[in-house]
Amino acid sequence: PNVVRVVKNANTLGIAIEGGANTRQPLPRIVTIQKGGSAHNCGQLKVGQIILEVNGISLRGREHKDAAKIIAEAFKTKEKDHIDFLVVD
Amino acid sequence: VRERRLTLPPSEITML
Repeated sequence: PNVVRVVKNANTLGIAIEGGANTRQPLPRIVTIQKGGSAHNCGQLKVGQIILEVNGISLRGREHKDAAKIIAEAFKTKEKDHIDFLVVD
Repeated sequence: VRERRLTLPPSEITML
C-alpha cells in the first residue's frame, strides 16, 4: 500500500467509490475520477485502487455509507488542506 | 469464499 496526498485545490474531491462491508467489494474501490476534481488534479489516484485508510482512519469493516461519510468529512473539514489516502492497487 | 462473496449484494456507488 502507499499513501497518496490529495490537496484540496478544487471544489470537489471528484471520485466515485463502490464497496464496503457486507458487499461483494469489501473495501471501497475507486470507480471514477472526475476531471477538474482535487483527485484528478493530484494525478496519483487511479481508477481501480482500493482505499484502506483516510487520514489514518481504517475503512476495513465499515459499511459503504459510513466509509463515504468519512471521506466526505475529510474533504469538508477546514482543519487540513489535504487528505491522505492509504491505497493499494 | 468466492461463492460467499457472490451471494453478497452488489454495493452502491457514491460520488464524492
